[in-house]
Amino acid sequence: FTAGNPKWKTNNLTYRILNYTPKMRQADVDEAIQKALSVWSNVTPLTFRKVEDKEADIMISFAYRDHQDNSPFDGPNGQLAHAFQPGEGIGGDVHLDEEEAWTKDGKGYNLFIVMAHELGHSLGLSHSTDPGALMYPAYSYTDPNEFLLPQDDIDGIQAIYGQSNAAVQPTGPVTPQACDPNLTFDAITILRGEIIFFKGRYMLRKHPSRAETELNFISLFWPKLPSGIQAAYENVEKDEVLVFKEDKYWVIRGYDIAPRYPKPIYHLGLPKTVKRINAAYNDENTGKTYFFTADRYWRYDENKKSMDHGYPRKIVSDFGKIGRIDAAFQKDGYIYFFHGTTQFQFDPRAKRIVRQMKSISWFNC
Amino acid sequence: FPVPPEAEDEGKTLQIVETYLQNFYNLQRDHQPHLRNKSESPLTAKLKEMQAFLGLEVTGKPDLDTLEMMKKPRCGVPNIEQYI
Repeated sequence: FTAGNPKWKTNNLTYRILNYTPKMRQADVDEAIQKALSVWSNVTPLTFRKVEDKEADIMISFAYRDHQDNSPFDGPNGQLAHAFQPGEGIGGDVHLDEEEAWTKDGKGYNLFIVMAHELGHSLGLSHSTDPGALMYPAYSYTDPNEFLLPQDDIDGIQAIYGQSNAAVQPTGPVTPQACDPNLTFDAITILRGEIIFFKGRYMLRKHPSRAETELNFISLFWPKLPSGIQAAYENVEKDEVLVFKEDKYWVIRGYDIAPRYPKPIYHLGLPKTVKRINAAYNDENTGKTYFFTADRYWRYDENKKSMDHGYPRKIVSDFGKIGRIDAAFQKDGYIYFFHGTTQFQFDPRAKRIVRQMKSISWFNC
Repeated sequence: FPVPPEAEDEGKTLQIVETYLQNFYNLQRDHQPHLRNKSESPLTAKLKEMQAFLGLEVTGKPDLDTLEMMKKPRCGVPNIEQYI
Protein backbone atom coordinates (compact mmCIF):
# COMPACT_ATOMS: atom_id res chain seq x y z
CA PHE A 1 0.00 0.00 0.00
CA THR A 2 1.13 3.52 -0.69
CA ALA A 3 2.02 5.61 2.35
CA GLY A 4 -1.03 7.53 3.55
CA ASN A 5 -3.34 5.05 1.86
CA PRO A 6 -4.44 7.39 -0.91
CA LYS A 7 -7.55 6.30 -2.84
CA TRP A 8 -10.03 7.83 -5.21
CA LYS A 9 -13.13 9.25 -3.55
CA THR A 10 -15.35 7.87 -6.32
CA ASN A 11 -15.45 4.42 -7.92
CA ASN A 12 -16.33 5.86 -11.31
CA LEU A 13 -13.13 7.17 -12.80
CA THR A 14 -12.22 8.76 -16.11
CA TYR A 15 -9.11 8.28 -18.23
CA ARG A 16 -7.68 10.04 -21.24
CA ILE A 17 -4.96 9.01 -23.69
CA LEU A 18 -3.00 12.18 -24.38
CA ASN A 19 -0.71 10.80 -27.07
CA TYR A 20 0.36 7.60 -28.82
CA THR A 21 3.63 5.83 -29.46
CA PRO A 22 4.51 5.41 -33.13
CA LYS A 23 5.76 1.91 -32.33
CA MET A 24 2.30 0.41 -32.18
CA ARG A 25 -0.93 0.82 -34.11
CA GLN A 26 -3.26 3.26 -32.34
CA ALA A 27 -5.96 0.59 -32.12
CA ASP A 28 -3.50 -1.75 -30.41
CA VAL A 29 -2.58 0.93 -27.87
CA ASP A 30 -6.27 1.56 -27.16
CA GLU A 31 -6.89 -2.17 -26.78
CA ALA A 32 -3.91 -2.66 -24.46
CA ILE A 33 -5.07 0.20 -22.22
CA GLN A 34 -8.69 -0.96 -22.16
CA LYS A 35 -7.58 -4.49 -21.29
CA ALA A 36 -5.29 -3.12 -18.56
CA LEU A 37 -8.17 -1.12 -17.06
CA SER A 38 -10.41 -4.20 -17.11
CA VAL A 39 -7.82 -6.10 -15.07
CA TRP A 40 -8.77 -3.85 -12.13
CA SER A 41 -12.45 -3.23 -12.88
CA ASN A 42 -13.02 -7.01 -13.04
CA VAL A 43 -12.07 -7.44 -9.37
CA THR A 44 -13.41 -4.21 -7.81
CA PRO A 45 -16.45 -1.92 -8.02
CA LEU A 46 -14.34 0.53 -10.08
CA THR A 47 -15.44 1.68 -13.55
CA PHE A 48 -13.39 3.59 -16.13
CA ARG A 49 -14.81 5.93 -18.77
CA LYS A 50 -12.72 7.33 -21.58
CA VAL A 51 -12.82 11.10 -22.13
CA GLU A 52 -11.34 12.94 -25.06
CA ASP A 53 -11.27 16.65 -24.52
CA LYS A 54 -11.11 17.42 -20.85
CA GLU A 55 -9.09 16.66 -17.73
CA ALA A 56 -9.41 13.07 -16.62
CA ASP A 57 -8.57 11.36 -13.35
CA ILE A 58 -5.97 9.18 -15.10
CA MET A 59 -4.07 11.00 -17.85
CA ILE A 60 -2.00 8.56 -19.89
CA SER A 61 0.92 9.76 -21.99
CA PHE A 62 4.17 8.65 -23.61
CA ALA A 63 7.07 10.84 -22.55
CA TYR A 64 10.78 11.38 -23.20
CA ARG A 65 13.60 11.78 -20.69
CA ASP A 66 12.91 14.95 -18.66
CA HIS A 67 9.18 15.59 -18.98
CA GLN A 68 8.64 18.19 -16.26
CA ASP A 69 7.63 15.94 -13.38
CA ASN A 70 11.00 15.85 -11.60
CA SER A 71 11.32 12.16 -12.56
CA PRO A 72 13.10 11.92 -15.91
CA PHE A 73 13.14 8.71 -17.93
CA ASP A 74 16.39 7.03 -18.89
CA GLY A 75 16.07 5.91 -22.51
CA PRO A 76 15.66 2.28 -23.59
CA ASN A 77 15.33 -0.33 -20.80
CA GLY A 78 15.92 0.57 -17.17
CA GLN A 79 12.85 2.51 -16.12
CA LEU A 80 9.91 1.62 -18.38
CA ALA A 81 7.20 3.84 -16.94
CA HIS A 82 5.89 5.37 -13.73
CA ALA A 83 2.58 6.50 -12.30
CA PHE A 84 1.33 8.79 -9.55
CA GLN A 85 -0.83 7.80 -6.59
CA PRO A 86 -4.49 8.90 -6.50
CA GLY A 87 -4.96 12.66 -6.14
CA GLU A 88 -5.65 15.93 -7.89
CA GLY A 89 -3.74 17.16 -10.92
CA ILE A 90 -0.89 14.77 -11.70
CA GLY A 91 -2.36 12.30 -9.22
CA GLY A 92 -3.27 9.03 -10.97
CA ASP A 93 -1.41 9.93 -14.16
CA VAL A 94 0.62 7.34 -16.06
CA HIS A 95 3.79 8.21 -17.97
CA LEU A 96 5.31 5.65 -20.33
CA ASP A 97 8.89 5.95 -21.57
CA GLU A 98 8.57 6.62 -25.31
CA GLU A 99 12.04 5.18 -25.93
CA GLU A 100 11.00 1.65 -24.97
CA ALA A 101 10.19 -1.01 -27.56
CA TRP A 102 6.46 -1.14 -26.89
CA THR A 103 4.67 -4.16 -28.34
CA LYS A 104 1.48 -6.12 -28.06
CA ASP A 105 3.31 -9.48 -27.79
CA GLY A 106 6.36 -10.97 -26.09
CA LYS A 107 8.99 -9.04 -27.98
CA GLY A 108 10.18 -5.80 -26.44
CA TYR A 109 7.95 -4.64 -23.59
CA ASN A 110 4.29 -5.59 -23.62
CA LEU A 111 2.26 -2.41 -23.25
CA PHE A 112 -0.69 -4.18 -21.63
CA ILE A 113 1.46 -5.71 -18.87
CA VAL A 114 3.26 -2.44 -18.07
CA MET A 115 0.03 -0.44 -18.26
CA ALA A 116 -1.80 -2.81 -15.91
CA HIS A 117 1.07 -2.46 -13.42
CA GLU A 118 1.11 1.33 -13.61
CA LEU A 119 -2.67 1.53 -13.19
CA GLY A 120 -2.17 -0.35 -9.92
CA HIS A 121 -0.16 2.66 -8.77
CA SER A 122 -2.79 5.06 -10.16
CA LEU A 123 -5.32 3.34 -7.94
CA GLY A 124 -3.17 3.45 -4.80
CA LEU A 125 -1.12 0.26 -4.79
CA SER A 126 2.61 0.36 -4.19
CA HIS A 127 5.08 -2.40 -5.17
CA SER A 128 4.68 -5.97 -3.96
CA THR A 129 7.39 -8.26 -2.64
CA ASP A 130 5.64 -11.25 -4.24
CA PRO A 131 7.74 -12.13 -7.34
CA GLY A 132 4.63 -13.43 -9.10
CA ALA A 133 2.51 -10.36 -8.43
CA LEU A 134 1.65 -7.86 -11.15
CA MET A 135 2.82 -5.16 -8.73
CA TYR A 136 6.28 -6.69 -8.36
CA PRO A 137 8.63 -3.91 -9.51
CA ALA A 138 10.62 -5.84 -12.13
CA TYR A 139 9.12 -6.43 -15.58
CA SER A 140 8.14 -9.95 -16.54
CA TYR A 141 6.17 -11.02 -19.57
CA THR A 142 2.98 -13.03 -19.52
CA ASP A 143 0.96 -13.73 -22.66
CA PRO A 144 -1.93 -11.22 -22.39
CA ASN A 145 -4.33 -13.94 -23.52
CA GLU A 146 -3.26 -16.09 -20.58
CA PHE A 147 -2.95 -13.26 -18.05
CA LEU A 148 -4.82 -13.71 -14.76
CA LEU A 149 -4.48 -11.09 -12.04
CA PRO A 150 -2.56 -12.82 -9.21
CA GLN A 151 -4.20 -13.22 -5.81
CA ASP A 152 -1.67 -10.92 -4.17
CA ASP A 153 -2.83 -8.04 -6.36
CA ILE A 154 -6.52 -8.91 -5.91
CA ASP A 155 -6.09 -8.86 -2.14
CA GLY A 156 -4.32 -5.51 -2.32
CA ILE A 157 -6.78 -3.65 -4.53
CA GLN A 158 -9.84 -5.10 -2.79
CA ALA A 159 -8.44 -3.92 0.56
CA ILE A 160 -8.69 -0.38 -0.87
CA TYR A 161 -11.89 -0.47 -2.93
CA GLY A 162 -13.72 -3.58 -1.79
CA GLN A 163 -14.82 -6.61 -3.74
CA SER A 164 -16.29 -6.81 -7.22
CA ASN A 165 -20.06 -6.59 -7.63
CA ALA A 166 -19.95 -9.93 -9.48
CA ALA A 167 -21.86 -12.82 -7.98
CA VAL A 168 -18.80 -15.04 -8.09
CA GLN A 169 -15.75 -13.41 -6.58
CA PRO A 170 -12.68 -13.68 -8.85
CA THR A 171 -9.57 -15.43 -7.57
CA GLY A 172 -6.08 -15.45 -9.01
CA PRO A 173 -2.94 -17.59 -9.19
CA VAL A 174 -0.80 -17.82 -6.08
CA THR A 175 2.98 -17.71 -6.40
CA PRO A 176 4.41 -21.12 -5.43
CA GLN A 177 6.71 -21.20 -2.42
CA ALA A 178 9.37 -23.89 -2.68
CA CYS A 179 8.97 -25.09 0.94
CA ASP A 180 5.17 -24.96 1.08
CA PRO A 181 4.23 -28.45 2.34
CA ASN A 182 1.07 -28.30 0.23
CA LEU A 183 2.99 -27.63 -2.98
CA THR A 184 2.20 -30.00 -5.83
CA PHE A 185 3.64 -30.04 -9.35
CA ASP A 186 2.26 -30.11 -12.88
CA ALA A 187 5.37 -31.65 -14.45
CA ILE A 188 9.06 -32.18 -13.69
CA THR A 189 12.06 -32.77 -15.92
CA ILE A 190 15.81 -32.76 -15.78
CA LEU A 191 17.36 -30.03 -17.97
CA ARG A 192 21.10 -30.24 -18.43
CA GLY A 193 21.64 -31.52 -14.90
CA GLU A 194 19.17 -29.22 -13.19
CA ILE A 195 15.72 -30.24 -12.02
CA ILE A 196 12.90 -28.12 -13.43
CA PHE A 197 9.57 -28.20 -11.59
CA PHE A 198 6.63 -26.77 -13.57
CA LYS A 199 3.71 -25.23 -11.69
CA GLY A 200 1.10 -23.05 -13.41
CA ARG A 201 2.99 -20.27 -15.16
CA TYR A 202 6.09 -20.82 -13.04
CA MET A 203 9.10 -23.07 -13.02
CA LEU A 204 11.20 -23.78 -9.96
CA ARG A 205 14.78 -24.49 -10.88
CA LYS A 206 17.06 -26.51 -8.60
CA HIS A 207 20.71 -27.13 -9.35
CA PRO A 208 22.03 -30.16 -7.43
CA SER A 209 25.00 -28.24 -6.01
CA ARG A 210 23.26 -24.94 -5.23
CA ALA A 211 21.30 -24.63 -2.02
CA GLU A 212 18.71 -22.16 -3.13
CA THR A 213 15.81 -22.79 -5.48
CA GLU A 214 15.20 -20.25 -8.20
CA LEU A 215 11.63 -19.26 -9.15
CA ASN A 216 10.99 -18.00 -12.67
CA PHE A 217 8.15 -17.49 -15.05
CA ILE A 218 8.13 -20.12 -17.81
CA SER A 219 7.72 -17.19 -20.20
CA LEU A 220 11.07 -15.76 -19.06
CA PHE A 221 12.88 -18.60 -20.82
CA TRP A 222 10.26 -19.69 -23.37
CA PRO A 223 7.80 -16.89 -24.17
CA LYS A 224 5.96 -19.08 -26.66
CA LEU A 225 5.26 -21.93 -24.22
CA PRO A 226 1.85 -21.97 -22.51
CA SER A 227 1.53 -22.12 -18.73
CA GLY A 228 0.13 -25.26 -17.14
CA ILE A 229 2.61 -27.71 -18.65
CA GLN A 230 1.28 -31.22 -17.85
CA ALA A 231 4.27 -33.47 -18.60
CA ALA A 232 7.92 -33.07 -19.57
CA TYR A 233 11.02 -35.17 -20.09
CA GLU A 234 14.58 -34.71 -21.31
CA ASN A 235 16.11 -36.60 -24.20
CA VAL A 236 19.74 -36.36 -23.14
CA GLU A 237 21.06 -37.79 -26.40
CA LYS A 238 19.52 -35.00 -28.42
CA ASP A 239 19.82 -32.34 -25.67
CA GLU A 240 16.11 -31.68 -26.00
CA VAL A 241 13.28 -31.37 -23.53
CA LEU A 242 9.78 -32.29 -24.66
CA VAL A 243 6.87 -30.61 -22.88
CA PHE A 244 3.23 -31.61 -23.14
CA LYS A 245 -0.07 -29.80 -22.67
CA GLU A 246 -3.45 -31.30 -23.62
CA ASP A 247 -2.99 -33.07 -26.96
CA LYS A 248 0.09 -31.10 -28.08
CA TYR A 249 3.80 -31.19 -27.40
CA TRP A 250 6.74 -28.82 -27.94
CA VAL A 251 10.45 -29.55 -28.31
CA ILE A 252 12.77 -27.25 -26.37
CA ARG A 253 16.42 -26.83 -27.38
CA GLY A 254 18.08 -24.59 -24.83
CA TYR A 255 16.23 -21.29 -25.06
CA ASP A 256 14.64 -22.13 -28.41
CA ILE A 257 11.45 -23.91 -29.32
CA ALA A 258 12.09 -26.19 -32.29
CA PRO A 259 10.39 -24.95 -35.48
CA ARG A 260 7.02 -26.38 -36.60
CA TYR A 261 5.92 -27.11 -33.01
CA PRO A 262 3.57 -27.72 -31.26
CA LYS A 263 2.64 -31.04 -32.85
CA PRO A 264 -0.14 -33.48 -31.93
CA ILE A 265 0.86 -36.12 -29.37
CA TYR A 266 -0.57 -38.71 -31.79
CA HIS A 267 2.54 -38.26 -33.93
CA LEU A 268 4.34 -40.19 -31.19
CA GLY A 269 1.98 -43.09 -31.65
CA LEU A 270 -0.45 -42.39 -28.82
CA PRO A 271 -4.07 -43.27 -29.72
CA LYS A 272 -6.63 -40.53 -30.31
CA THR A 273 -8.44 -41.67 -27.16
CA VAL A 274 -5.60 -40.12 -25.14
CA LYS A 275 -6.45 -36.44 -24.64
CA ARG A 276 -3.55 -35.53 -22.37
CA ILE A 277 -0.42 -36.91 -20.68
CA ASN A 278 -0.05 -36.65 -16.90
CA ALA A 279 3.66 -37.41 -16.61
CA ALA A 280 6.61 -38.71 -18.57
CA TYR A 281 10.21 -39.70 -18.01
CA ASN A 282 13.01 -40.95 -20.22
CA ASP A 283 15.34 -43.77 -19.20
CA GLU A 284 18.61 -42.58 -20.70
CA ASN A 285 20.16 -46.03 -20.30
CA THR A 286 17.59 -47.84 -22.42
CA GLY A 287 16.45 -44.95 -24.60
CA LYS A 288 12.84 -45.70 -23.64
CA THR A 289 10.36 -43.00 -22.68
CA TYR A 290 7.39 -43.73 -20.44
CA PHE A 291 4.13 -41.81 -20.83
CA PHE A 292 1.62 -41.94 -17.97
CA THR A 293 -2.03 -41.07 -18.37
CA ALA A 294 -4.89 -41.98 -16.02
CA ASP A 295 -4.07 -45.49 -14.69
CA ARG A 296 -2.05 -46.69 -17.69
CA TYR A 297 1.29 -46.06 -19.33
CA TRP A 298 2.90 -46.41 -22.75
CA ARG A 299 6.54 -47.03 -23.58
CA TYR A 300 8.18 -45.27 -26.52
CA ASP A 301 11.48 -46.24 -28.19
CA GLU A 302 13.44 -43.05 -28.93
CA ASN A 303 15.74 -44.86 -31.36
CA LYS A 304 13.03 -46.57 -33.38
CA LYS A 305 10.78 -43.52 -32.87
CA SER A 306 7.76 -45.73 -32.26
CA MET A 307 5.64 -47.09 -29.44
CA ASP A 308 6.63 -50.50 -28.15
CA HIS A 309 4.16 -53.34 -28.58
CA GLY A 310 2.22 -54.67 -25.58
CA TYR A 311 1.19 -51.24 -24.32
CA PRO A 312 -0.60 -49.59 -22.61
CA ARG A 313 -0.02 -51.45 -19.36
CA LYS A 314 -1.51 -50.83 -15.94
CA ILE A 315 0.65 -48.54 -13.80
CA VAL A 316 -0.20 -50.46 -10.62
CA SER A 317 1.02 -53.78 -12.02
CA ASP A 318 4.53 -52.53 -12.86
CA PHE A 319 5.09 -49.60 -10.49
CA GLY A 320 2.86 -50.32 -7.52
CA LYS A 321 0.13 -48.38 -5.75
CA ILE A 322 1.05 -44.82 -6.71
CA GLY A 323 -2.33 -43.54 -7.92
CA ARG A 324 -2.61 -40.69 -10.39
CA ILE A 325 0.93 -39.57 -11.34
CA ASP A 326 1.36 -35.79 -11.54
CA ALA A 327 5.00 -35.81 -12.55
CA ALA A 328 8.00 -38.10 -12.90
CA PHE A 329 11.71 -37.97 -13.64
CA GLN A 330 14.71 -40.24 -13.55
CA LYS A 331 17.84 -39.37 -11.58
CA ASP A 332 20.85 -41.49 -10.61
CA GLY A 333 19.08 -44.65 -11.73
CA TYR A 334 15.91 -44.10 -9.70
CA ILE A 335 12.51 -42.95 -10.89
CA TYR A 336 10.75 -40.34 -8.80
CA PHE A 337 6.96 -40.30 -9.05
CA PHE A 338 4.89 -37.43 -7.67
CA HIS A 339 1.30 -37.82 -6.49
CA GLY A 340 0.06 -34.62 -4.89
CA THR A 341 2.29 -33.78 -1.92
CA THR A 342 3.78 -37.30 -1.82
CA GLN A 343 6.80 -38.55 -3.72
CA PHE A 344 7.73 -42.19 -4.40
CA GLN A 345 11.26 -43.31 -5.18
CA PHE A 346 11.10 -46.37 -7.46
CA ASP A 347 14.02 -48.73 -8.07
CA PRO A 348 13.68 -50.15 -11.61
CA ARG A 349 16.15 -52.92 -10.82
CA ALA A 350 14.26 -54.15 -7.74
CA LYS A 351 11.02 -53.14 -9.48
CA ARG A 352 9.56 -51.69 -6.31
CA ILE A 353 9.10 -48.46 -4.38
CA VAL A 354 12.04 -48.10 -2.03
CA ARG A 355 11.21 -44.79 -0.35
CA GLN A 356 8.35 -42.36 0.16
CA MET A 357 8.99 -38.66 0.79
CA LYS A 358 7.38 -35.25 0.57
CA SER A 359 7.17 -33.75 -2.88
CA ILE A 360 9.27 -30.77 -1.73
CA SER A 361 12.17 -32.90 -0.54
CA TRP A 362 14.46 -31.49 -3.24
CA PHE A 363 14.39 -27.91 -1.93
CA ASN A 364 16.53 -28.09 1.25
CA CYS A 365 13.59 -26.95 3.36
CA PHE B 1 25.84 -21.31 -12.87
CA PRO B 2 26.45 -17.73 -14.05
CA VAL B 3 30.14 -17.07 -14.68
CA PRO B 4 31.15 -13.92 -12.74
CA PRO B 5 32.08 -11.12 -15.18
CA GLU B 6 35.74 -10.09 -15.36
CA ALA B 7 36.53 -8.16 -12.20
CA GLU B 8 34.16 -5.28 -12.83
CA ASP B 9 35.95 -2.35 -11.36
CA GLU B 10 34.47 -1.11 -8.13
CA GLY B 11 33.78 2.31 -9.61
CA LYS B 12 31.42 0.95 -12.23
CA THR B 13 29.68 -1.30 -9.72
CA LEU B 14 29.33 1.58 -7.29
CA GLN B 15 27.82 3.69 -10.08
CA ILE B 16 25.19 1.05 -10.87
CA VAL B 17 24.36 0.55 -7.21
CA GLU B 18 24.16 4.25 -6.40
CA THR B 19 22.00 5.12 -9.40
CA TYR B 20 19.62 2.29 -8.68
CA LEU B 21 19.25 3.10 -4.99
CA GLN B 22 18.86 6.81 -5.70
CA ASN B 23 16.19 6.11 -8.31
CA PHE B 24 14.17 3.57 -6.37
CA TYR B 25 15.11 3.65 -2.70
CA ASN B 26 15.53 7.35 -2.02
CA LEU B 27 19.28 7.14 -1.35
CA GLN B 28 20.40 10.72 -0.86
CA ARG B 29 22.92 11.91 -3.45
CA ASP B 30 25.34 13.30 -0.81
CA HIS B 31 25.76 10.00 1.13
CA GLN B 32 29.28 8.63 1.88
CA PRO B 33 29.83 6.07 -0.92
CA HIS B 34 32.10 3.56 0.85
CA LEU B 35 31.07 0.03 0.15
CA ARG B 36 33.73 -1.47 2.43
CA ASN B 37 33.07 0.83 5.36
CA LYS B 38 32.53 -1.22 8.56
CA SER B 39 29.88 1.03 10.17
CA GLU B 40 26.73 0.71 8.13
CA SER B 41 26.66 3.47 5.55
CA PRO B 42 23.37 4.78 4.17
CA LEU B 43 24.23 2.99 0.93
CA THR B 44 24.66 -0.38 2.65
CA ALA B 45 21.44 0.15 4.59
CA LYS B 46 19.51 0.97 1.41
CA LEU B 47 21.13 -2.01 -0.34
CA LYS B 48 19.89 -4.32 2.41
CA GLU B 49 16.42 -2.76 2.17
CA MET B 50 16.37 -3.43 -1.58
CA GLN B 51 17.66 -7.00 -1.18
CA ALA B 52 15.06 -7.78 1.48
CA PHE B 53 12.22 -6.31 -0.58
CA LEU B 54 13.12 -8.18 -3.76
CA GLY B 55 13.64 -11.53 -2.06
CA LEU B 56 17.42 -11.58 -2.49
CA GLU B 57 19.92 -12.74 0.09
CA VAL B 58 20.45 -9.76 2.41
CA THR B 59 24.21 -9.24 2.28
CA GLY B 60 24.49 -5.47 2.02
CA LYS B 61 26.98 -6.14 -0.76
CA PRO B 62 26.54 -5.82 -4.54
CA ASP B 63 26.73 -9.56 -5.20
CA LEU B 64 25.96 -11.15 -8.57
CA ASP B 65 22.25 -11.73 -7.94
CA THR B 66 21.81 -8.17 -6.68
CA LEU B 67 23.57 -6.63 -9.68
CA GLU B 68 21.57 -8.85 -12.02
CA MET B 69 18.34 -7.63 -10.40
CA MET B 70 19.49 -4.02 -10.69
CA LYS B 71 19.91 -4.42 -14.43
CA LYS B 72 16.40 -5.74 -14.93
CA PRO B 73 13.89 -3.41 -16.63
CA ARG B 74 11.38 -2.21 -14.10
CA CYS B 75 8.79 0.33 -13.05
CA GLY B 76 10.08 3.74 -12.11
CA VAL B 77 9.28 5.52 -8.85
CA PRO B 78 8.27 9.11 -9.51
CA ASN B 79 9.64 11.80 -7.22
CA ILE B 80 6.42 13.12 -5.69
CA GLU B 81 7.82 15.27 -2.89
CA GLN B 82 7.09 18.48 -4.74
CA TYR B 83 3.47 17.42 -5.22
CA ILE B 84 2.89 16.37 -1.63
